[in-house]
Amino acid sequence: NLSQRLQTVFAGLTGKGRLSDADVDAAMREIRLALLEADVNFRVVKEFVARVRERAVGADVAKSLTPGQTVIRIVLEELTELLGGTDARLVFTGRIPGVVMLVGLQGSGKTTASAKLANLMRKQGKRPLLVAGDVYRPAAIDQLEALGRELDIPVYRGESSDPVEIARAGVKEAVAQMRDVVIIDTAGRLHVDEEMMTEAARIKDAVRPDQILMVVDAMTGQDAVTAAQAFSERVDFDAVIVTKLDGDARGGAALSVKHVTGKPIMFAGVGEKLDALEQFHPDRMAKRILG
Amino acid sequence: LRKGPDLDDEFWEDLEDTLVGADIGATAVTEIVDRLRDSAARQALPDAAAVLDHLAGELAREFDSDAADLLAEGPVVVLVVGVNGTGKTTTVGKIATEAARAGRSVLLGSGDTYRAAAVEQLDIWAERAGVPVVRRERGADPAAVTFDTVKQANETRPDLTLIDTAGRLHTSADLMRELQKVQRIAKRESDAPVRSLLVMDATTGQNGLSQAREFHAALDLDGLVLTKLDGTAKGGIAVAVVRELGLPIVRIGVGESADDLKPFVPDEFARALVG
Ligand SMILES: Nc1nc2c(ncn2[C@@H]2O[C@H](COP(=O)(O)OP(=O)(O)OP(=O)(O)O)[C@@H](O)[C@H]2O)c(=O)[nH]1
Ligand SMILES: Nc1nc2c(ncn2[C@@H]2O[C@H](COP(=O)(O)OP(=O)(O)OP(=O)(O)O)[C@@H](O)[C@H]2O)c(=O)[nH]1
Ligand SMILES: [Mg+2]
Ligand SMILES: [Mg+2]
Repeated sequence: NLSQRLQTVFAGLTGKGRLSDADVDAAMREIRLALLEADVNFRVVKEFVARVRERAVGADVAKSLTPGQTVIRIVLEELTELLGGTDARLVFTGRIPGVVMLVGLQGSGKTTASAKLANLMRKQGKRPLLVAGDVYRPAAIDQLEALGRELDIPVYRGESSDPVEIARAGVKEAVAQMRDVVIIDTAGRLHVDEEMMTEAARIKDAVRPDQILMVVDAMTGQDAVTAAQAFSERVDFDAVIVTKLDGDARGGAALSVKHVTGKPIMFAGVGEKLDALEQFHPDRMAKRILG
Repeated sequence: LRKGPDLDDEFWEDLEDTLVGADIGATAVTEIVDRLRDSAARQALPDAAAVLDHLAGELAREFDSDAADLLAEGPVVVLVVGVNGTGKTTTVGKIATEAARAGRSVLLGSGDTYRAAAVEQLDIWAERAGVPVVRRERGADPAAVTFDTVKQANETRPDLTLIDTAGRLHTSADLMRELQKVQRIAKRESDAPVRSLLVMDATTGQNGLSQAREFHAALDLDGLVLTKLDGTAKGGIAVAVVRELGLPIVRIGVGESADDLKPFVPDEFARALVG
């Protein structure tokens, strides 16, 4: 792992004084490799390594730490800071009902996350209504309805085949049923699918969500940046949910998405069950990315 | 990537970036580019275009283009496996459609007895393809559905039997054991040979190698399908997987409709990787 590799890099050092340029070069190579192996986007890696290098060159090797430990600490601090504060929470304007909309690439975990969020909100004392906005995927609406039944949370499915209309009607239904937060599940879509990205923007314009969450699979590779940037431009999401963190994917995509879009990561999906949603912890994610 | 004449340091760095950006993996990319610089020098490759051609050729050769199509070897039973959300159910639907159009008889097995509306989802695909599907209630033992499906296949002898399975993380020992049991039952009961196909998402990063290794160790896979190549991800992780495990890429997924299943063409795939 990175700690061990850095120990090897610095094996020749006497452990006092400052780190030289040459010492740091070798260390930066190891850090670059570790981050790329963790699926951090290569452009983000370049910027990140440049930042770490600045801090590492001339870094005082503390008496109590080896040079390798000094560099690791710098890397962890920078990663944790980049991954964002621990206070990213769902923010509602006070308008009733509050509206949350989920977007993302196919198969990332949106429908499951919609149900998990509804579950969380009910535990927080809210009365959520799930809205089945995916009219394309076979049995997508059945899927959300089944999850709603499991949670005993109502699901609005609408009569329209237009997701914009379903979203609007879903919000009206929430008012009628006195539900105070609406969670809109949308179809998976490619950021290069012009029609579908326009649809997402139209749903947003129609119901003005308080929060739009992009759902990103933790095992996504270099493409995470391209997709996130496009979603940020077309839909301007507010925060991210990273899913499938119960696996062994290092999750570098999370760092890339955060760094490139500036949007906070709010939640971590950690399993298929409907209670498997956690607050995102940047320090834990930083350690995970470093392996 | 500039395709101009100069093979300067910037060209080689840009090329490394392109390949890393395609998810080929940093260590593999360093090896590939080092070897390529060497070839470029020894063969006096004249310019960037020549180097990229040479590279595309090298990458294409990593894939076995003579592998027999395991979907056409009928009668055959194929277990479709992979981690959550990669496109297994959709791929089963597409393969069923392709086979039915080619005049082959098809039977589907609804082996995902876990996820909400998984059975309903496959039902719709079965209906679209015009093929029968064997199913049980949600929550049933997937081994039982497998058993039923294979029994029916033994009776009706379809050319192709496809068994959809629930998505699962390769890190879950219980779920991998469940899948091994499904395979064991299928092989024990089936008159036709039983093959296993791993469905991987082209947007997957380096974790894809870990996925493929674990599924291969558990099931001794026969092939791969790479989905969502209609996006911007190049699917370079398939290079690492094929290098290590030597499996054929049986089909690629390029969209969400029944027609969006294509043969895997190494030259085209390699071209797209080098941009
Ligand atoms: N292990 C694990 N599986 C997850 C997690 N979140 C979702 N899944 C699984 O991932 C698969 C896809 O989840 P969905 O909720 O259907 O994904 P989606 O984004 O709605 O898919 P589309 O609507 O087709 O784009 C399912 O098998 C889920 O059970 C998670 O945090 N961990
Ligand atoms: N763009 C695109 N989307 C695809 C492709 N293949 C599948 N999908 C989509 O990916 C999502 C997930 O597909 P599924 O077939 O449900 O995936 P799965 O592996 O069966 O998922 P689980 O059973 O939950 O593990 C759906 O929205 C599909 O329409 C493809 O080749 N291109
Ligand atoms: Mg969905
Ligand atoms: Mg499925």
